[in-house]
Amino acid sequence: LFGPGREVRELIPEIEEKLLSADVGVATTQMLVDALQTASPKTGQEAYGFLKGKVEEILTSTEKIPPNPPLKKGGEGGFPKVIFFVGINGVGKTTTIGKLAHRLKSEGKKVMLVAADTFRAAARDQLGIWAERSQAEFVGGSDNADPASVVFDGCSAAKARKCDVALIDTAGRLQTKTHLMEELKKMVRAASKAAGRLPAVGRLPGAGRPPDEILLILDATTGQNGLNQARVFLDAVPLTGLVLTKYDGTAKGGILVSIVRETGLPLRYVGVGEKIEDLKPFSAHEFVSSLFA
Amino acid sequence: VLGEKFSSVFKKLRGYGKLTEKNIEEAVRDVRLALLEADVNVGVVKSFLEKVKDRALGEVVFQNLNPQSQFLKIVHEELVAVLGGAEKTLILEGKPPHVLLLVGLQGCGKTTTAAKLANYFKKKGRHPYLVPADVARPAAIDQLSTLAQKIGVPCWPTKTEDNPVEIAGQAVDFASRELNDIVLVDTAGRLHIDDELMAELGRLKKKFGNSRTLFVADAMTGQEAVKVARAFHDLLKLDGVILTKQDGDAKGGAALSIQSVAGCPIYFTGMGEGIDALEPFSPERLVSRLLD
Ligand SMILES: Nc1nc2c(ncn2[C@@H]2O[C@H](COP(=O)(O)OP(=O)(O)OP(=O)(O)O)[C@@H](O)[C@H]2O)c(=O)[nH]1
Ligand SMILES: Nc1nc2c(ncn2[C@@H]2O[C@H](COP(=O)(O)OP(=O)(O)OP(=O)(O)O)[C@@H](O)[C@H]2O)c(=O)[nH]1
Ligand SMILES: [Mg+2]
Ligand SMILES: [Mg+2]
Repeated sequence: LFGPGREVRELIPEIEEKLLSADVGVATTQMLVDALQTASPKTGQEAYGFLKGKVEEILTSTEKIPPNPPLKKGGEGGFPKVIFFVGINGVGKTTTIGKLAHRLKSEGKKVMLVAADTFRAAARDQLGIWAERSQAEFVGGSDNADPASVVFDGCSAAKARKCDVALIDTAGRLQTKTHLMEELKKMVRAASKAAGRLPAVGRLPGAGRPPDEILLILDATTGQNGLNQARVFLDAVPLTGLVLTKYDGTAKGGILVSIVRETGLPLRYVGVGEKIEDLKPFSAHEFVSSLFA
Repeated sequence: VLGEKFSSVFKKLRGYGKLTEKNIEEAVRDVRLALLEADVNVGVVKSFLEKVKDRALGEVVFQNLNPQSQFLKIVHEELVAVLGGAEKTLILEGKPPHVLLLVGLQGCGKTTTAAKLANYFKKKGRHPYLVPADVARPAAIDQLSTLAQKIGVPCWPTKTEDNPVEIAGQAVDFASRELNDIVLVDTAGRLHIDDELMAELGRLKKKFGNSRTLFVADAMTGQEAVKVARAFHDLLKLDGVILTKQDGDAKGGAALSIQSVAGCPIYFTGMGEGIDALEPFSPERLVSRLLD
């Protein structure tokens, strides 16, 4: 495709097809092709290098944001670091928590898993099994309990048991369901309340310290709707990062380029399978190589 | 002379004569962008547009339309036709038990849909039976049996150490003795590139003389929908498709991509998390959203 001696101009349709097939989307593909034409490289090789560089630049421009705040032993002021896992239905939130718990455990951290999905059948049991597998503490509520109160109890228990981190599992929710986005805001406030960081008056984090991380979990097979998901979730809660799951399939996850370009959110981890060890830190370089493979 | 003048005015009023490459060029471009933004696969968009242009070129423009809107009207009709035209009913008649296998990628909604389907058939006076054949995912058996209990449908007591193919066989034998006429088998999510797990589905299908394989797919699946559907279809010969999570705002272009390779009807669409949230798939409704 990018062999030497091919007119760059005649490569454009192939480049467009490659990017569109990777779910990069119409607008971002157009932006990249326009940039390529402005740069007007002499050879196919140069064109390839230019595009890879451009995409890598988009994806790494956010890596300068550290996980906020950095994970210290015991969290801050004796309160565990709180990480929320949010996203639409079926993307891999619960499984990702199990994987991250395992990773943190191997780093010597004491981890608490909070089953705040009180809606879906067997959601609490599913997370309970991951808690066993990753040897983490576990707190769940009764069926249909108020999710925000489970968050509050879970975070309080994590502090009482001197955990370093509390990973909060939430129910999947389509971003179009306004009442569920409101429920999520309530859950986020509950975590802040448990840490005594906010006045109990319902104001969104920004004042006291909110949950330390709110990660949006995205399925690599998702098309352009992924961008809507990111926009609406970010509008509702202060997301701090992204996780891309099911990257072990054949999908390239190109929608991520548009999402990162628009939101500036860093990609923290990538899910590459269903086993507990199948979680890798994100590498922009590898992602870009695979995108253009 | 006046007659000529009038007839030329009428000719102008009557429109542009016929659809040509030139006068539909912009409309073709707009449709291509709309379909791509709706997640229809790049290759599928290309072949669809070629087919539609073949049909459209040379057509006479109707009196009240201009070429662009006439072309859009044709596109709309063709998309609805490709998606099956009208709502299709899943008819299960003849010698029971009718075995339905629910297959698809991880997290697309198989377990939830299995329960929804059981509920749908129960409401129609049938006697469904649920079989949890996912022994891999934590609490998957629990998930389906909880839903089964909720809707009052019997469910096989699968254990995690069971073999999915064996368990399905035993359950179907049992269900048919109990006079359940429809057996719904929920399988574990799997990648189309996982040869071992795909082979397991092949063995599962072989277990029954007569079964239907229903491909469950997420409405927001992107470009990969073609590859995935093709892999499942090539191996299993899909009998039907169920599109889930259509209660979101995904355009659902994956439906077109899947249809282009699986060639079987999209019977149902998942319209929510509740057990009643299952509707017959409407090509008209999806196409309106697609071109919106
Ligand atoms: N192949 C693969 N499968 C994954 C990955 N992450 C999660 N899964 C699978 O995706 C399915 C859904 O995972 P869950 O963790 O239940 O997803 P969820 O977001 O918690 O789902 P809900 O709570 O129902 O919204 C399961 O079958 C997981 O094993 C991944 O990185 N690769
Ligand atoms: N909003 C909405 N959610 C749905 C729909 N169908 C399923 N879900 C949700 O999607 C998530 C995944 O559903 P499951 O039934 O566990 O999916 P699955 O295909 O069995 O997952 P695996 O067994 O892990 O492959 C759950 O949170 C369901 O409630 C739907 O039509 N609309
Ligand atoms: Mg979950
Ligand atoms: Mg399932």
